[in-house]
Amino acid sequence: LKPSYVKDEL
Amino acid sequence: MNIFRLSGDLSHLLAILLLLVKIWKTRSCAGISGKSQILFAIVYTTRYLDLFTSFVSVYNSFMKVVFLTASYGTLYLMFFKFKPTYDHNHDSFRILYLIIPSLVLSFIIVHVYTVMEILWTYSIYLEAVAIMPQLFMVSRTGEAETITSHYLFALGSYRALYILNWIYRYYTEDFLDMIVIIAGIVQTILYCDFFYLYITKVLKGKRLSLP
Repeated sequence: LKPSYVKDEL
Repeated sequence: MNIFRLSGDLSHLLAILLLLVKIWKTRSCAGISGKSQILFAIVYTTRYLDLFTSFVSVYNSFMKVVFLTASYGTLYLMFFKFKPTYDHNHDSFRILYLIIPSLVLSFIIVHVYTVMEILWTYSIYLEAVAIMPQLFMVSRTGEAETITSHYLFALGSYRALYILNWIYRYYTEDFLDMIVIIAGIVQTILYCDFFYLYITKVLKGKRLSLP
């Protein structure tokens, strides 16, 4: 799972 | 990036620009909730503070700047340039009832305790309910202009398309963020009643009016 703090959406 | 995410973003962009153009062309913001627009400005501001801290792509940064600019532009048109046309008597939803609980929730249910993360989470929770003053206004006046209906449909579709994007990302990338998914589902559910009216009335060429 990707870390939740990777914010790559808008 | 996948087709659902891209469609969602374009739908979101269309909604925001549609509203700006409508207000500009008609020189009026009648029927538009200034309170929802204030909430959206708070949403974009708290979420896109990461413009200064993290870079994802030119596309992401560009869209963030467009959303922020359009949002503040809308506020300017509503509360300054065309202020006399703002229908504040019908815009009577108490937004503190949305602002405070979202803030409290973002301190309780959050992935990581950092200022940026709490602000991001707050923006997600607030966005989920930010349309309520607008829907309340439509229900109070009992009608919405066709262009306002298109705006609401595009804005509601955006999060619904994002839900498809999250399902897709779960299977293809193992990406799962329950905070944004649950909030996105709540946000989409709020539009369901409106979607029904839009499909049964507006798409058949009728004006959206409530019985």
